[in-house]
Amino acid sequence: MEKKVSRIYPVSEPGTIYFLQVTWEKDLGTGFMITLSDAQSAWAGTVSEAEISKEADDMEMEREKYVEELRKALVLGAGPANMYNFDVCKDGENVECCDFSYEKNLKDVSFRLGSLKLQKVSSPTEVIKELICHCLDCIAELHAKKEHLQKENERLLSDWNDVQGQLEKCVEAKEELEADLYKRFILVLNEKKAKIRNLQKLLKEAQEPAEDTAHIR
Amino acid sequence: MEKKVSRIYPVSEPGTIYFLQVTWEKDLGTGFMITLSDAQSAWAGTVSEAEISKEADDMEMEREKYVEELRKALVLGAGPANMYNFDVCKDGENVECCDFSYEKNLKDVSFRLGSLKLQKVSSPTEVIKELICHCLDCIAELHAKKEHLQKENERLLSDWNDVQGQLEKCVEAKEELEADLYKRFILVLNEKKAKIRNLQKLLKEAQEPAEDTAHIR
Amino acid sequence: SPDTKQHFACEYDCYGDSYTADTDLTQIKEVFSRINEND
Repeated sequence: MEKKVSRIYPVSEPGTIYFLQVTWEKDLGTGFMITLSDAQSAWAGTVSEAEISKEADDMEMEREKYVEELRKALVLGAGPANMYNFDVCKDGENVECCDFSYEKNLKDVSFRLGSLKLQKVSSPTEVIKELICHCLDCIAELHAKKEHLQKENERLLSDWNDVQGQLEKCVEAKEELEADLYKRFILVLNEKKAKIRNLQKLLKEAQEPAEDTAHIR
Repeated sequence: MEKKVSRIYPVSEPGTIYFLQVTWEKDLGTGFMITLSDAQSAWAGTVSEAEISKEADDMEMEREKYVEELRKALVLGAGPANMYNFDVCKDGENVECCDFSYEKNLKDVSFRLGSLKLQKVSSPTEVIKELICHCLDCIAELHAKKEHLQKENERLLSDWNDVQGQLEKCVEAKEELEADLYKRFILVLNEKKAKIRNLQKLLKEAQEPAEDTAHIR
Repeated sequence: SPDTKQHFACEYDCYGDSYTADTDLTQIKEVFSRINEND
């Protein structure tokens, strides 16, 4: 069971807050229940799957697209504050009912998304209690998620710092390795060069007496 | 202005939910306001800074420690579910008042933390509306924080992956550098060794004729 | 012995690397490992 509580300001009573509770099973498109409360009274009604299909047909809108619009209007509260209009019209004579309607604003044009008749609830106190309890449960759940994410955040930051430290050490180690290997290579190479110089000197000395001998002969 | 809403089950009416709203300015120890509602009626009262001091004195408890206990009981909801008891006692004759009390449970002993008389509020609907609005604001704020933390976590994870990738590349580069340098060193050294071998051969050849000459002489 | 010492001095440098025999990866690593910080 999914539930969403939000506040609305009916077009005909802009100064009055109503609390809108939408309840549905998994998919909004299979039907949903609307509960409206002004914190004193409460009204409830349902929109069935068939009614959703009919509404979409009447609007010549693809059903999926229509359900998405309903989700944005009633559940997500998506878009700017005045993207969706709601209205609550109480029948002056019949206090047991009220008409709840919702429409979408597009620039200068509004188009009706849907409407339904809500029946007054005999025990509004229970509805209001349930509404507040749902809000408190949401707060507790979000708080727990926030704490979890914060811990996760700290762990990730710590991990990042670790890897960053390892990277710096690796870069340093690479530079040290290069310098170290060159140092060692220079020492060994210079030994060879010293040997070559020595051999060249000996060869020169060895070749000179032979020339002298040839000269004497 | 700080505010916290929670639900309590009075000891004398364990099956009944009451919503407890605590309001205070920055520091709970400077005084706070209690609003209680059963989703139909509402009662309100205040506890002043002086009353807090008196209560702490009566309990022979350090003021700071007492305020911390109040915070745990009324604001934080800290500890196991039954760590704090609350009670709402309506005076049978006087429906305009009720006594609200709160105590702490320690194993088999309960000690009274505080109590106050609450006056019935003339417009409970407004109180309930405000309470629900506060809850909805909390939900929106926590939701935004959660989204922000989720984005932050995704960024940190992405950063960690980047640095991890750089580390792996660095390790690989270090190994490649080592192998490459050794290859080059080996080539150069072997060039020198070939030179040395050649010089030794020439030296040997240069020295042999000299020996022959000496022999002939 | 002095003779052996003399022989090795002719054949190897002070780090134990042969003057004449071509080196390879294993040998050069071995030679490098003998070089200490003081060198």
